[in-house]
Amino acid sequence: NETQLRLDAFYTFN
Amino acid sequence: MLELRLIQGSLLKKVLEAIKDLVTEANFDCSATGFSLQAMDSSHVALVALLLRSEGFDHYRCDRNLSMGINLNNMSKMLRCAGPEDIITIKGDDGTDTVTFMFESQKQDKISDFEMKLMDIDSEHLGIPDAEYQAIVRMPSAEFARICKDLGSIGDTVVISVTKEGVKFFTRGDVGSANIVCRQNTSVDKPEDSTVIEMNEPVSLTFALRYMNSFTKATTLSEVVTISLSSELPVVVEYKIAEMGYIRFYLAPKIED
Repeated sequence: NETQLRLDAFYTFN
Repeated sequence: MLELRLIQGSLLKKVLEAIKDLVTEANFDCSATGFSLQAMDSSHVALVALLLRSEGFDHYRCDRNLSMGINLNNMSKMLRCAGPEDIITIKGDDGTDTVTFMFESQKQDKISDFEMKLMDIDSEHLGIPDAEYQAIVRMPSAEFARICKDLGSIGDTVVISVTKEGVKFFTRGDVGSANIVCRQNTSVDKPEDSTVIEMNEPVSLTFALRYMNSFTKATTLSEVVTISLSSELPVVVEYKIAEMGYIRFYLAPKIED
């Protein structure tokens, strides 16, 4: 089984 | 005051068709640099970044930075009313809640104005620093689109692996599995038909095909697609827009539980 990561796990909000 | 005149208006039509299914609402930002957009899909898994540089426009006037909140479906409806050869001008003003799209036929014998309501959108800009990628694959965009479409009929996810042998696309579903390998191929006369692999380290990542297939709607914008991969980062799928800029899609990977 796989989990979909979100972009905010990699980048921060400005 | 904002006035952006684009001779090749079809580019703007294609850009909208490429992003409107991924993102429903977004702020278009206008500055001296150009006309840009950054927006995430509603689940924050994918992001689109668009830049159309000011130099690429026939006429570009942007007195001060302006952000226009736009429903992309509505903008797409309006741009579909422009002919394929039409010149498109985007006009806006500070303090108004509308934007006007003007379409001029090549012969200047038909001029249409479409005024669209703007909306307030809370923008959530992500800071995306420049990164070194473990592998960068350049390949014909139509080939990449074909692979994503074919694999999407078999499975939900694609494993993209780059080794010195080439780039491998793998999926598995209820009916079976599929494995497509593209080897480096630079011996063709047309560079846009080449597959070029720059690899610092082998890398293998898993992505949702639903998003990849959505990105390939940008195929009409560029003959070449660039796929940048690193094990610690979202993939970047980039379509260059000739002499104007780019459309980049970022997609977070899936990981094994």
